Amino acid sequence: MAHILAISNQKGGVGKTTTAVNLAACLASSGHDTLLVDMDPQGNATSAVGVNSRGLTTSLYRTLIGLDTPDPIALHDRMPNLWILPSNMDLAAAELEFFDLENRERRLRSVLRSLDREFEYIILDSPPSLSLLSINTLTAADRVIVPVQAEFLALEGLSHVTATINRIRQSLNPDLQLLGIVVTMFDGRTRLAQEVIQHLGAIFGPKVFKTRLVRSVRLSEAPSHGLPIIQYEPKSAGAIAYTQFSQEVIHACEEA
Amino acid sequence: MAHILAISNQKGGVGKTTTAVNLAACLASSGHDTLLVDMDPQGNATSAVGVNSRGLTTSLYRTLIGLDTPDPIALHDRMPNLWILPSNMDLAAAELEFFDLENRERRLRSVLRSLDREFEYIILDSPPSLSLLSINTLTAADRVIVPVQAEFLALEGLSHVTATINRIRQSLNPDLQLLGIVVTMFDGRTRLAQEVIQHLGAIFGPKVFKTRLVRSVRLSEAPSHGLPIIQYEPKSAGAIAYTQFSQEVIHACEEA
Ligand SMILES: Nc1ncnc2c1ncn2[C@@H]1O[C@H](COP(=O)(O)OP(=O)(O)OP(=O)(O)O)[C@@H](O)[C@H]1O
Ligand SMILES: Nc1ncnc2c1ncn2[C@@H]1O[C@H](COP(=O)(O)OP(=O)(O)OP(=O)(O)O)[C@@H](O)[C@H]1O
Ligand SMILES: [Mg+2]
Ligand SMILES: [Mg+2]
Repeated sequence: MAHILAISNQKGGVGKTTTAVNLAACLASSGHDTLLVDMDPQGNATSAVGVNSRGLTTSLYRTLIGLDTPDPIALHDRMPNLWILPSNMDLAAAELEFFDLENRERRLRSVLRSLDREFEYIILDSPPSLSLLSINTLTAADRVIVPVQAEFLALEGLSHVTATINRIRQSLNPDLQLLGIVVTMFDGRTRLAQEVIQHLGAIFGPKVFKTRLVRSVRLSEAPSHGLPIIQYEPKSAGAIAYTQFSQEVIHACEEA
Repeated sequence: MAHILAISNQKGGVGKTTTAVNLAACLASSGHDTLLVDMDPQGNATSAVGVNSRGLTTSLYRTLIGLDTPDPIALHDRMPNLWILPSNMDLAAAELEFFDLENRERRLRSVLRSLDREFEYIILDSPPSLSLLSINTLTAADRVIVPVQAEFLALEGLSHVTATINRIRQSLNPDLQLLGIVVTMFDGRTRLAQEVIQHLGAIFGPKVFKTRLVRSVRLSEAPSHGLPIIQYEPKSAGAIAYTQFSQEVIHACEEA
């Protein structure tokens, strides 16, 4: 049975894709068969691992509406043990077309059930905003990791995020648990960042991961080369932080 | 007749709210009656001008579904000539409830028609993702300003943004024009930023605003005080950049 982890936060630009891609790559490189699922029509996770979303013969959109069976793409040439279910802009149509479908919130959950035995970890990248796609992602997952920037506007949105997780647990996915909150793009020099960290600790206590994912230009360059940070710059601060973070996630999944 | 400007980009966290709030504040402080409309259920623009979204007696949600007439809140105590139509998390429900309503894409357009004569500028902050709310925003506007971070993932999404604007122009709003693209959170020291700037110039030419909105911690601190940057730190690099940008916008609106 795979651990299915959603990387989710309605707030935009907080590092969901960067965390999904680099966590998946680190889990894969330490020997765990891992599937990355790109539930964002922007297809950022797809291009961040070097897959061209325009050339896809099948996409998540066709799989979710039942036209194709899921067919993960292996990335073994550069990233052993890593597969991806890629997406493209067609997925944006799912938002409006899902509306009248049977079981519209559980489409992804039933797609992943058929893949459950093949992988140890399935990492779901979700879009910003509360939408049918992000609801599908939370309904399919066992656990949620919430990336948060150490910024005021991102902190303000956290109460929405936890309220959404609770609503999904009550109505669609009773097993859904918050695995933890991880601070992204951390720059320890600013007073604002220190205040936000203290605030997070006060509200979420042990649910805040110890690893802070530091701000580093290398991390924002890596997607333009289609590589996760551990392949692009293995000795960089970003690679060390994501490797450490993936160890914490493995440990938290075993304990939960 | 007001100039109705949508601040829009499906990519999350690129500075839409920061640009909508600070542009509106600069237009207001140079004497133009300005209305800021918060079309994002996160309510970031609402809290960034110091309005408590939990205490609202009416909200944009009720106005859009026809329960209330629009009733802008004046912010004159701190920001003369500035009003806001605030929002709260109820607005997320509009996403699913609008679906069966008459004219679901034009709800905001008909709301603003009744306010058109009272303001010189109406600035619309939109949510990330392609959704009924962001489609409403583009259908209500005459012109669109697209904030872009000088980052690879943000650049990649630009083709989706221009495709969406073209689709809206063909089907829902024939007058919609791209006013321009503005670079946000600019940090000239990184090679990536320079490459992205060159790339933008090559594709969009004169449509790229000359002002670059520099990255500055003061800008991300200002929302926690409920103030735009020109009130929070009038002499900061962020305040100077947004003042300059608002002059460019006024000029571009007069020419278009
Ligand atoms: N630790 C980091 N250091 C530097 N840059 C980062 C870091 N994490 C993410 N970024 C950059 O910040 C931007 C936003 O990150 P990302 O796209 O992963 O966020 P997101 O939450 O997935 O956005 P969206 O809401 O659009 O899906 C990207 O350009 C990314 O490259
Ligand atoms: N020029 C800047 N310098 C420093 N920080 C900035 C700047 N512009 C925006 N920010 C900060 O970056 C974060 C993202 O900006 P903002 O929330 O305005 O983006 P957005 O596009 O509205 O996000 P969303 O997609 O969630 O609506 C915020 O924490 C904001 O305070
Ligand atoms: Mg993303
Ligand atoms: Mg915003």
